[in-house]
Amino acid sequence: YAQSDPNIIHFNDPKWSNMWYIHCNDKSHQCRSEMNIMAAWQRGYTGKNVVVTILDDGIERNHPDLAQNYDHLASYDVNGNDHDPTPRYDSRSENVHGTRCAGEVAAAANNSHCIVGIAYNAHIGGIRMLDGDVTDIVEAKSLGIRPDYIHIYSASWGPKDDGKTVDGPGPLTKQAFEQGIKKGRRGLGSIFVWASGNGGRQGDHCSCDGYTSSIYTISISSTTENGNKPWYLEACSSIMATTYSSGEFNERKLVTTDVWQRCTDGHTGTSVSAPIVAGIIALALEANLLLTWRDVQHLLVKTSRPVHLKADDWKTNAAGYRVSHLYGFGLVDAEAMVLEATKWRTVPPQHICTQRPERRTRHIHVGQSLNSSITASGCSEEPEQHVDYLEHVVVKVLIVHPRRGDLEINLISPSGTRSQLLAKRLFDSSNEGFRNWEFMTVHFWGERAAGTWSLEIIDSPSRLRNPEVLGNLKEWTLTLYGTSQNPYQHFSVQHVPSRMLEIPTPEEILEEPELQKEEEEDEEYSGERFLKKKFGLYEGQCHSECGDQGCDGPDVAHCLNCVHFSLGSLKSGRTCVSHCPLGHYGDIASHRCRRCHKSCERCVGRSACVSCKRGLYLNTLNSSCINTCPPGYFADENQKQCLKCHDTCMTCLRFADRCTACREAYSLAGMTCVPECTNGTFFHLEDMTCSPCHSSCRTCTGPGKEECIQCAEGYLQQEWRCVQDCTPGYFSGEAAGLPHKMCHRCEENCLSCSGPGTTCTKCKAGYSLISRTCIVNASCNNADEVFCEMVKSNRLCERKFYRQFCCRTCLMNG
Amino acid sequence: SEVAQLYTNHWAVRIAGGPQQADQIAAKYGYRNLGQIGSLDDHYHFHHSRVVRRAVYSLKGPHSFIHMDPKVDWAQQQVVKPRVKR
Repeated sequence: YAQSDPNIIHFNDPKWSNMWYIHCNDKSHQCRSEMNIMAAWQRGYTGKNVVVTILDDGIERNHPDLAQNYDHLASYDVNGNDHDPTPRYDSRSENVHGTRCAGEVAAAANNSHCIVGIAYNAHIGGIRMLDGDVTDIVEAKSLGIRPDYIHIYSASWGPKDDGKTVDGPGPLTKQAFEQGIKKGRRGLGSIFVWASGNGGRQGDHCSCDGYTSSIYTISISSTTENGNKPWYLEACSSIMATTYSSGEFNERKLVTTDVWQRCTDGHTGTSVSAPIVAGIIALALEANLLLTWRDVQHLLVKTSRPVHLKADDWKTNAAGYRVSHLYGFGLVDAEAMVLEATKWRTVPPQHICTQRPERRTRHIHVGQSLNSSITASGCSEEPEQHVDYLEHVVVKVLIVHPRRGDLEINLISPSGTRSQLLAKRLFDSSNEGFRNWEFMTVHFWGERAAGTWSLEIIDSPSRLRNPEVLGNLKEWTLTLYGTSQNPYQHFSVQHVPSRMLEIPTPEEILEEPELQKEEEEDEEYSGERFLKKKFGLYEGQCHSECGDQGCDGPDVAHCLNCVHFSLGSLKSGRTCVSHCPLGHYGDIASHRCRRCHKSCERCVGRSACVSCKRGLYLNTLNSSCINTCPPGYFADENQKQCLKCHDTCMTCLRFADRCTACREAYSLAGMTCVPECTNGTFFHLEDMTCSPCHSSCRTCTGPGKEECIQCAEGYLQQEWRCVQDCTPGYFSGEAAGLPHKMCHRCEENCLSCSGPGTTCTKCKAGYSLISRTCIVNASCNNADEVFCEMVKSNRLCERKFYRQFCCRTCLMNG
Repeated sequence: SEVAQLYTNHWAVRIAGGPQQADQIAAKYGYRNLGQIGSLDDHYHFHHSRVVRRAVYSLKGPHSFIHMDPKVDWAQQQVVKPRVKR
């Protein structure tokens, strides 16, 4: 349990008090150890400049809680092939899902409407792709939209959660994931967050969903308010972390935005958990925008906690992480995420090592378990593949079997940690087996890779089967993902080299006292050697680098002067060289190699550097080497130079166009500076310029009259557009938080009205205007005096619900 | 029982040589090139308006010859992937 927070932030959003999973100020309930979202806000992180998109059935971009943070550059309609992700409205409200997810991430705060998003200052977009035939192309397109602009993709869908489907990404979608993590966010990797599945009641297992079990997705499950397993939860070994979501009837639900500008606290299932984590990752990215896709996964592993989540399979792996098949590493902790993010150093590169068992085909006997093992080296013989510290582990199997649902598969690591890759699925009667299906586990995170890995396959029939038809493990491979160095200690080797290596850090280079000047002093080349020459002790051939004064021995170190340059000092000994080595330049006048400034790798004069020592960057403005480039410049890792940021950037990171602050008249969108469009204009996607809004809009997201965010002066907002006068059936009134008036809908059955409530002035056909209320033209045949007295004494006709309740008859009768 | 595949009139095609080459091949077999698939280089989205929009069989016809064109590295008729919201 958590303490009630005395410094609670308060927002005026009507559902704020219901958002128990964010704050803890409700005295009627005990406070649960929570996700520490408000603590992250109090540290200043609210998702600013982070771009999240929801892959789903669209988002209602005009929703008052979404319009402020809506980002059309993070949106697309794959189903309709245009830029507007607005959902298709129908009577069954089939397309509410994306809008609900979007609100959880980035609903605006303190706007008197509905809720507060986890990252309430993040950019939010929607990719409409579920409202049509979903194909491999549709999925691949959706995952690859603006990968350099969108930071986080959140998806809460997948193959059927019916307990008998085994399905995953097609070839194009797999490539899209790979492209995303390799090239997205300009090489830092797109972040894909995925809901683990809703098939708990069908005994489904999320290892049979290839999206959530991909190493490229962050798989998120749910827990109820009391830390119980929700009825819909699917367990599996690829789940990384958990958030609260809706639970049993006596537990509190989550609230979010809904279509038609509404809010909802309807049942959410696991779908809401992915956007909650997307929001928390947005806070972490605000704290450190340079986190890679793997850094984010490491952060989640390190900071998620089991707290009060109930599961009978919590175990501690050999690296010390507590992990479960229901909740992964546990409940996410937003404050811990942002704190770790601020001081995070990128983990070493990912290595991939694939190993195979010696023996292949093996029968799986009914009622028995089959064990197959691999003695893994972690590919220590191949430096580029060497995995010592584990991240993800993937087992690919080719299994033929008469009833797939009877199989259970476990993997045991060299450290003895057991992870269940697949549980029995009662509903899965398929005889297809598993054809090169990949099972993924995160349960060995941080463990060492080398040693014996055991795969255990158990076949226990759940119904009668022909005992003579055996299953067959035809092939399996073990793919280990991880690093060759300890991911959290590698800096002591890479960036803070040991004294033995004698490579100072950039700071040490710049701060160390002046180096010895021994060879800088222009000593006369005299002394012992000269005397030896004088008395003629050596008469043999001199080295070709020796000058006209000859030598006192055959080597280059015996020269009395040099043809080109002399290097070294009297104390350390001098030698003649044709070219000066790194860190020196040739002084032609004195035929001496002189030392460059301590920060230079190469120079043409003492302080005229042309390249810099490791960790420093050449400032071409004054030929100096510095460890931090001046404003407007960035440190280019390839050229080791400070290069100019893009014209529109004021400051940038690593690349000219990866802006962190913009010049005047530009504003930061993600890491791009886009023109700051004045009121009445919007940023045009194709032209990359500010284009005029429709004349009725003050601010807008596009040129159409239905794309206004706020209305121009003299206009009122009516439904999706701005109008000069409210049309019949609407009346004008104030709108909280808006600078202009709104047209509100008249009471039901009114054709026109003068204000809210019972102020009808005209009625629809079939209704009569009685006491400024429209009452159906029908009379009650049983409305006698006693009945009408009851209606009157209970003032039923004043209540909307009872207005058609014989009111006309009773009122007509006086 | 397994759910039957539903074949659409959309194809994913991998062709080297740029969008013009893809346009030419699309026109040759009666397809319309709807452009590159996301950020996947050399992968194009083709649509054939004369093929049934949804069918339980992969219907053959002149359009099928695209699979044999030497300039086409790979082509795949798209099937509907049942997806559920969670």
